Amino acid sequence: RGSSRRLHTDGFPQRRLSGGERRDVQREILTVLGLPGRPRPRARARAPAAAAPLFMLDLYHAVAGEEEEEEEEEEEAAVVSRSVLTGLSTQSPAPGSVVSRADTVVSLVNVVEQDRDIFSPKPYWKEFRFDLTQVPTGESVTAAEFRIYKARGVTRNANNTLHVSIYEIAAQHANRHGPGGRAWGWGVKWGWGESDLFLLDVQDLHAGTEGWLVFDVTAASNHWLVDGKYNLGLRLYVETDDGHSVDPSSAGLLGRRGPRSKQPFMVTFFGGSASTTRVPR
Amino acid sequence: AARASRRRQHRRNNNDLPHPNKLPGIFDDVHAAAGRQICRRHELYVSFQDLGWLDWVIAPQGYSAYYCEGECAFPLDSCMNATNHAILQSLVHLMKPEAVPKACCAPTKLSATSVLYYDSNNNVILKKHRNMVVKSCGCH
Repeated sequence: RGSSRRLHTDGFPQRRLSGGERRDVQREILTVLGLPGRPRPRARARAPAAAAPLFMLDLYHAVAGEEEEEEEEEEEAAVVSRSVLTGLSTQSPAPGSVVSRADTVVSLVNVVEQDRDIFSPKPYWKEFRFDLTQVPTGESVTAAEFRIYKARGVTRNANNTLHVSIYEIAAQHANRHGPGGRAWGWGVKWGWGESDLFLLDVQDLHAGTEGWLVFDVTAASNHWLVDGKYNLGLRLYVETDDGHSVDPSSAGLLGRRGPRSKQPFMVTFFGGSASTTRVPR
Repeated sequence: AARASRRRQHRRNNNDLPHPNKLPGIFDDVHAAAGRQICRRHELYVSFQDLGWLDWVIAPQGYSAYYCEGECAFPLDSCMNATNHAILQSLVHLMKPEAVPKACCAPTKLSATSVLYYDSNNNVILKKHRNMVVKSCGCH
């Protein structure tokens, strides 16, 4: 309130910082936090119901809980068995060991999605390509997951078995434009036709299953981080027991057009952060 | 040595050092000689709210960082987490206070803290930052 000295709650006088000093203080703390500058997320990000923040908040509480456990462990010198993180949220997060070994966990939400649906020739698929620009450098990927929500979907028999498989798009061929092919984002021309695919993970489930599906895409993530040009995205197929291709949307797999709390995202765990050397003043 | 030992006997009575099982970091107001506190951990809360960062920091709203402060005066009892060197330095300081300073009260154990935040692309990042929280203090 105008006075140059303000009494802080503990009774010690607090010096009022000048504008420049305040900026320096913030910059120093951001540097300690390993941030080049103050992030400025778009306002919409503050909507609480988005899937990735909800998942990451559960992960945060799990990690914070572990940090407290470790402190109690050391002080009481009691051996506390490391509890596996299960059932924390509607989504079961990664196993405890992956989380606690990671220095950084990044959830990627900016994704370009393309569907080959029932209005196109079979096989049907969904493709997802994530923006990796904000991924920390100097750290290696210890695990990466692709999370997509499956609703009930259009199915005659909820007990039928579906095989959901995830591939890394390893390469795309030049003349792959089929009739009606469309250009898509990221400056890369996408269209139909064959690409080189690398199988990452498969899950078998009932047609009536509802909930989050988690696929291990660590191999692809490692590949993308070697060089961004390899980031051609993920492709998801759904097939019946007798090999018939099923439109993923009809099977209930929600893409970017689903509710915010059920949109697909990726979670990448990084470890071995390079120690940030402080710039001499 | 005899005279010294009698003087040491006399110092221990009014020095009122804490009982060994009262470790630094437990918030008693323990006083070394002449009312000064022995080396111990003090509360220090870093508030992201005060920094005006809650538009991008999701959790926590701040965290307890603590700091170390207090005397490393002779004799450095076992409860002061003193290094061997600090013990020797405090002895030399006793003899030559002008030439050699007392040992420093500093963190002997630090732990990590995690911060969950949005980046500028609305990705959500959970980052563990090591050596951010003082767990125990000692004389160095």
